[in-house]
Amino acid sequence: QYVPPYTEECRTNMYPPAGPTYKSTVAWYTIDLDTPPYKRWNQLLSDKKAELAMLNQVIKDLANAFVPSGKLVDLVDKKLPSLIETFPSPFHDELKGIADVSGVPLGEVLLFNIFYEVFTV
Amino acid sequence: CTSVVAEDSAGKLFHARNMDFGLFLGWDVKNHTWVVTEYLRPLVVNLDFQKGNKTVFKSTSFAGYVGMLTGVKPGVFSVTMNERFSLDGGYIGIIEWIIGRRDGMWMSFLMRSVLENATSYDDAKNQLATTKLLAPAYFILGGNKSGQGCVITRSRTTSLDIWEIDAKQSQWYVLETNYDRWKDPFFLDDRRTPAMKCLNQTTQAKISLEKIYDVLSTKPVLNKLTVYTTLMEASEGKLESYIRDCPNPCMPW
Repeated sequence: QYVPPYTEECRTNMYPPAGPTYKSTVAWYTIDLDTPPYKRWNQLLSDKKAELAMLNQVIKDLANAFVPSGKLVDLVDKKLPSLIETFPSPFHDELKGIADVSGVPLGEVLLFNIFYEVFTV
Repeated sequence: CTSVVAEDSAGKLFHARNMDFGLFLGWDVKNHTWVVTEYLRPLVVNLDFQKGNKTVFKSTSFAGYVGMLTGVKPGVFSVTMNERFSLDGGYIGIIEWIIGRRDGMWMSFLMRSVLENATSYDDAKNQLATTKLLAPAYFILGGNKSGQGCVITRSRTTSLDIWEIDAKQSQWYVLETNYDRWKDPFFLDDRRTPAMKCLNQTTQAKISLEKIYDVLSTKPVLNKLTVYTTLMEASEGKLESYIRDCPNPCMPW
């Protein structure tokens, strides 16, 4: 159907995934729960820090488009980190570790992790 | 999002989901894509959480995100979460948290805690249905034996509905998008009807993870917000994920 909502006949034989609706497989990582929370995401974030930084920049650009003064990003960077200690264990240590390894400010890492609660309206 | 738990004629359970995210977070006019959705795709990872070198649970997640939205505890249960929009939404929970009322739990942290600690399908169901949350949600839970599949509709404080598979009554699957099952979906966002049509066409006798992948690949169940598709089978501890794309023409949601 070439007008919205672009419905189509039920697809068949799509598996194994291939073709234009398939982009790639997903890489596996092991998270060792026996290592300290601060360190357990290190390997993953070392590999993905460029991608996380890019997403973070896009979100900041969107925020600055809504509030051009930059005050919204300031609020996230300066006020949100004070909330980290209220998070249950082991999450606060894990989030600190992720911020340190990735170089993304702690407030922005925290915002990414509470996106769901922010966007349920 | 679209999540499905289905039971085949032999009582085997399959669980799958499309993760859709990024609505209204920047539309790229040139490429006809959602900006945040595009930047989320490279962050998708499969995680094997281990203790004592043994798998505790597996999950599909985003790098930098410590909560869980999709996961399987091998041999025990599988679980996904779909967003539930409400005026009594998560922003109220966040305000309560900031002012010091912290008896609720962050949704994705609860999912991770359940995957880590729940010992059975019923234990997981009980925790997901009764724990106070900061935001409303749909939890879709699959087990390892006949009849173990349900959608839990949650407000922040209570379980509003638990809809279970009942294959003897021809209810051989449960399907959740982002609307309460007792209400019609928003007319511009009806993924429920096409998904049900495709599942009904497939029939219980022929259902499998491969067939559910077909359903999740049919527009508009697959749409511009779809980041990944995950296929799970709790009894075998199977979890496989694929990054998706929805070439034009394709619905933005």
